[in-house]
Amino acid sequence: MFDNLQKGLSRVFSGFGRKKKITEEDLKETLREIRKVLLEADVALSVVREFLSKVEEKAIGADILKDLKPEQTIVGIINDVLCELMGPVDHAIPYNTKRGVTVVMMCGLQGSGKTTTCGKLAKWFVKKSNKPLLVAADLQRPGAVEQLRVVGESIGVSVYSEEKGRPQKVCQRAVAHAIDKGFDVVILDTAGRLAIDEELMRELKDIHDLTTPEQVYLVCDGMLGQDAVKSAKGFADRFEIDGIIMTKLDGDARGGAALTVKSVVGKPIKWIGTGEKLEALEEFHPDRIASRILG
Amino acid sequence: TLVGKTIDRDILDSVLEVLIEADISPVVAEALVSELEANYKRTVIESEEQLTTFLKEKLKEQLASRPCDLIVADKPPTVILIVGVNGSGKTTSIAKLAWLLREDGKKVMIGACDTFRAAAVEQLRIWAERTGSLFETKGQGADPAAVAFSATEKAIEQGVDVLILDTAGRLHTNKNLMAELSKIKRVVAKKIPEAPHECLMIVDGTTGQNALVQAMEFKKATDVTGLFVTKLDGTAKGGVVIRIHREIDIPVKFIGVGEKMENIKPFDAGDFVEALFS
Ligand SMILES: Nc1nc2c(ncn2[C@@H]2O[C@H](COP(=O)(O)OP(=O)(O)OP(=O)(O)O)[C@@H](O)[C@H]2O)c(=O)[nH]1
Ligand SMILES: Nc1nc2c(ncn2[C@@H]2O[C@H](COP(=O)(O)OP(=O)(O)OP(=O)(O)O)[C@@H](O)[C@H]2O)c(=O)[nH]1
Ligand SMILES: [Mg+2]
Ligand SMILES: [Mg+2]
Repeated sequence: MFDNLQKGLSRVFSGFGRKKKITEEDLKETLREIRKVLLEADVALSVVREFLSKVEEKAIGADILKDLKPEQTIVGIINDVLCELMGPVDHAIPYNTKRGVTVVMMCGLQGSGKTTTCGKLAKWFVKKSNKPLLVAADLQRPGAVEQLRVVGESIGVSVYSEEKGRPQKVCQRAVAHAIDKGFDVVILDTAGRLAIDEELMRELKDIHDLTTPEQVYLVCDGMLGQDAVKSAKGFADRFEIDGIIMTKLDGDARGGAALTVKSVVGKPIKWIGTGEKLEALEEFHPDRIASRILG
Repeated sequence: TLVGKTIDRDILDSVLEVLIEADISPVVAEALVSELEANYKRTVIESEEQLTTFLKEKLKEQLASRPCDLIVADKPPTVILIVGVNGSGKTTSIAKLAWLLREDGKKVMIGACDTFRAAAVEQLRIWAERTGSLFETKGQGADPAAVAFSATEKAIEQGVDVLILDTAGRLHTNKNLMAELSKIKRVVAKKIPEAPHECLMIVDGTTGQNALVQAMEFKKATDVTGLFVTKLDGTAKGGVVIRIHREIDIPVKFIGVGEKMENIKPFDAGDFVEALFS
């Protein structure tokens, strides 16, 4: 693992020449190389800085300048800091036994994979013997309700939708419908929106306040770049996010956005999307994404 | 204030930060900053804008050298193939192109070659209706190449000016899906040898460095002739296109600035570069 980082680091280390121990300047050079790898992997600049200062702190703490095998120690530290920042592993979904339904609200930028992921989560719940209800809360994208309806049909999960109405009211009525009809999980598929869209963010907050979801998941595209900081912060600043789902990680994007979003939101990455089919949802493992980001 | 100072590490770092945060590739950003440093070595900075003006000029140089207009076929229909990764904004961007062409009095047909994703045909059908475009489909599950072929045939028969083909989102790492795209291109060329005359790759403006390899791979599969960068109404800057333009020689032709069909703008290098620094 860590191909790209290993390559970059061995270039730096070979530059140290025959000496066994490294100097402060060598450490600085090493940090610059790590920075290069992380930026090319799409980790946000501010998060890279935070990462490097943690690595430097640990390296100094591990007495790296006296170390006879500094390269091994540094790679070990990088891996540890990355896993520490990407973890903990937490795939649990707290069920609400008081009101009889557990509400999960999905939100995120346009095209991030929310509707598909709603289907994936519904399928996951069915496997765990739950009775989920999908709710078509995107009333603005052409064909969005139909898309969720087709998704639900393909996995035998009911979809709640209304001919017309505001998303807030549709969601509120959907929860009441779920309790009434004996569904135990409600998954709200909301419309994609920009974090800077005041009106739509207020709509999302309304949905949140009216349905009091047990879980709010931010669905993020695995190929996001530096903007991941702003968009994640935009959502996290409005209401409590409980988990992150990174999609489209079946591609070759390095996925640095995972580190960015995790660091900004401060909540666990619960799952990753690894394909278009509704089975393509995997539990998140920090060590796997760590080695991917490091190339 | 920078005035009266000479360039130092802190100033260069803060400039580098702006470039990197705009998703300009780190290697391109470093090169620009080195150029800046070389140019202003030992000179005293006269105004705050001096450094950004220098950078803006350099960036505009990298973007402005290619024509950004849509390619027009010698005789109609002009066929435009739309490709790109999942969720980038292909279907919505087609609506925008159709709207633009319709405003210009053109007869437009849209072909539904995304026969895979749930309700893809329905989504496109609604946009065809809203833009007053003809719509060619064989329904969900049909062979995309068959739809492309018959749409091309019908476009010729019905005297259409522009035929725009929607395709399913796909990751460039999926060999089979990329081969399917090449097949769609070949099949269209069977009907009109020079078609598709234009192949626009839709790039999500929030995408990071992966956009470069996307452009490389899609270009191999369908000879991409232009980029359409979407979602620039958000906070993302789309700086990845600079390297795509430079290393893969594909110009940006349009940008998407919203979810409505009117939210399309022809690419303007000057505006784009100004926005990188705003
Ligand atoms: N390859 C791949 N494609 C995915 C994944 N998740 C979603 N997609 C695809 O990404 C595209 C967008 O997915 P949607 O579910 O429509 O995204 P959305 O967030 O609901 O979009 P909006 O509602 O418009 O904001 C579709 O083509 C999906 O099939 C994934 O994990 N891998
Ligand atoms: N804010 C904003 N949203 C956009 C823009 N272009 C597209 N979108 C939104 O992005 C989402 C995905 O758009 P689609 O047109 O379905 O994307 P697609 O590439 O066809 O998706 P697949 O066919 O599933 O791969 C929708 O919610 C669109 O409204 C844009 O310029 N700005
Ligand atoms: Mg959706
Ligand atoms: Mg589409």
